[in-house]
Amino acid sequence: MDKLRQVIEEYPRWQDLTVYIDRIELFIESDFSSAQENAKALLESIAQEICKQFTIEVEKNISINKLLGKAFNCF
Amino acid sequence: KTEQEFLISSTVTVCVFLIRYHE
Repeated sequence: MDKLRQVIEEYPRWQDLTVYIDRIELFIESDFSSAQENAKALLESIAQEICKQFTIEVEKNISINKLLGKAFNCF
Repeated sequence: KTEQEFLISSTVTVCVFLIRYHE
């Protein structure tokens, strides 16, 4: 988690992601499914942002797997 | 607990990779 915080500090445009990290850290001991949901939302948010920057069209109800596939394909 | 930790840490690693690679 520290590594991710460090990366986000380096690149301020990703700063909104700290909300998810805070939530994951908050829930990881007490409510794992919430921590997991937030981890998924974190990944989704990064993948969405990458697709947006590469002007890749993303369907509204796309699955996380497909979305990540699209984000990786941008590279 | 170990599996849970693994799940979260691997997710975070992918996040770090995506951001670093993108930047």
